[in-house]
Amino acid sequence: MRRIAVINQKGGVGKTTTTANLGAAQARAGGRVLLVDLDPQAHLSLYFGVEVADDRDSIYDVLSSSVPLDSVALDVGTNVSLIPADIDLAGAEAELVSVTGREVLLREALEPVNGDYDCLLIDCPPSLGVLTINALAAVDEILIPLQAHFLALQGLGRLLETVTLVRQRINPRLIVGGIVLCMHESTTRLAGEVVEDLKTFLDAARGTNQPWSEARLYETVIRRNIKLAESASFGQTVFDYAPRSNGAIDYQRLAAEIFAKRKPV
Amino acid sequence: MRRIAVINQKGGVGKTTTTANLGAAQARAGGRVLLVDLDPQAHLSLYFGVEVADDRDSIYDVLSSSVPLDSVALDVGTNVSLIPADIDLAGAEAELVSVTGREVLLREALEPVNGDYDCLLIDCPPSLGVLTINALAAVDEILIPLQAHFLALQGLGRLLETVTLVRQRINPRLIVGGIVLCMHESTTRLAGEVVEDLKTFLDAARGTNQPWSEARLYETVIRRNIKLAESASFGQTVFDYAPRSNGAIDYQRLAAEIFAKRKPV
Ligand SMILES: Nc1ncnc2c1ncn2[C@@H]1O[C@H](COP(=O)(O)OP(=O)(O)OP(=O)(O)O)[C@@H](O)[C@H]1O
Ligand SMILES: Nc1ncnc2c1ncn2[C@@H]1O[C@H](COP(=O)(O)OP(=O)(O)OP(=O)(O)O)[C@@H](O)[C@H]1O
Ligand SMILES: [Mg+2]
Ligand SMILES: [Mg+2]
Repeated sequence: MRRIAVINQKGGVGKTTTTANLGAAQARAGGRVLLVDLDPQAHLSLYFGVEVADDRDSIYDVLSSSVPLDSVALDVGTNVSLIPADIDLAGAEAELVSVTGREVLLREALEPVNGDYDCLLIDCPPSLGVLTINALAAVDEILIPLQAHFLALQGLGRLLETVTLVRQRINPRLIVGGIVLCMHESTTRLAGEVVEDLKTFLDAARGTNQPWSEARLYETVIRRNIKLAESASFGQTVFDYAPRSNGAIDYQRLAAEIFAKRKPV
Repeated sequence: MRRIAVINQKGGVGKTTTTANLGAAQARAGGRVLLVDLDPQAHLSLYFGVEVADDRDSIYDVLSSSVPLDSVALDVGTNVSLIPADIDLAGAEAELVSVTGREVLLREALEPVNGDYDCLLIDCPPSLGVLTINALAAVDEILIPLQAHFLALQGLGRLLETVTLVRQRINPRLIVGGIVLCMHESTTRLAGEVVEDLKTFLDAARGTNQPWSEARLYETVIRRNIKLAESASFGQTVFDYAPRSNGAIDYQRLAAEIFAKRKPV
């Protein structure tokens, strides 16, 4: 099972949109996909039109009361299962502070289902708190959605520091799989500058033992496309809502690139 | 002093861009402006080209060790002072958990400077944790930057619940001043739908005793404009970087609308 955390503490860069549509693209290609919503905003759940009723369990109950993960899984499309979030998750940060092994609760919960899926994607909140650490401990690689803007680039160093620490102390397999440019407007000068900065940074890491030494800046970019924002309001992925749009084409291509047999960098 | 928290737990909707440029617009109109960076990403500080050196104090030290606020204030432009953030702030959430009165630390720190400025703007992180509660306890009104997208609209209810609780338990003066549409693309159908939803929601609250009963959807919208994203990369506000751009025009208008003598709704 390919296990990927979709992560960037910068807000609004396309994490949820990428998790939903990359997952859907991989499912269309025949992969059995598990999506986990780890954001108290529960936007990935909303994206699939899911709102967890008060008397039902969500990822919060899996983490805080060891409810089995597969008992909260929902079937949200062909080959796609979702572990939904709800607002209770907002309390997890403070509630888990003194729980032993609080950082590996998700990894423990996922163990029983490892063989049931081909791919796991975790949508993370815009922070580097205990929920995001749980995601980093539970996966083998991270995918960083990035908007080619100045502010969005600044946080990258901090994110990579956190990945290095988690790899050193909790999850020795963790690597940076790659960076995908989202909401991309390739004609702007700013986008060009940011892309150059990124390439220089990644090239400088080749051959080192940093967790991002083999990270790639994916060739597929996700263009700005209003259909991607609209699809969420219908509780549909872009493939159901606007299958011939740039959004659908880009996420299809991204899935092909990410899930192709990995060539050496 | 007009005290405003710029807040929305949805990520990437224009909080930092609004705090920086609205503050600059008001300063250009002659107001003495104090900006506070309350986000561990420290993007407001970056926007003004400020990076706090390891041996200097920031808002973190004000909250955690009662360092006087005016001792960390930086002059970042005519009539504009900034209380910068740094990465230490990321630890505040966990560190303040058991501090007595942790939610009013910022309010207490601001008291000595209340008379020195005409306007206070606080840039909040994309969450509703203890830092954001500190901002809500310290101001009289909130300004909600909102992108007219489905996911961004969903979180509004949760934000208003938090405002209601803070008003009830900590800050009885707290109201919702208004909502400003950011990165606005008025020609999209989605934007039109979201705006209708907002107006209906706000109209329904008129005459009630909800904290948003007098909230307005500001007539000024901030159009999507790449100059706003570029200006951050030069450490300049849009007025210094591109004074004739839509970004400069829109924030100038917004300042005039927000800081005009308030007419009854
Ligand atoms: N390629 C795109 N083109 C246009 N709009 C997009 C695109 N990708 C995402 N969006 C929209 O931009 C907004 C931000 O995207 P999204 O919510 O996926 O980001 P996020 O990183 O998950 O945000 P958060 O930090 O709040 O979790 C959403 O309203 C989404 O619909
Ligand atoms: N009106 C606009 N037109 C174009 N780009 C914009 C506009 N407003 C903000 N931006 C850009 O969009 C991105 C998100 O804006 P910003 O960082 O201000 O949002 P935020 O709500 O503060 O994000 P966070 O939740 O991470 O704190 C930034 O790269 C910014 O430069
Ligand atoms: Mg999200
Ligand atoms: Mg910000």
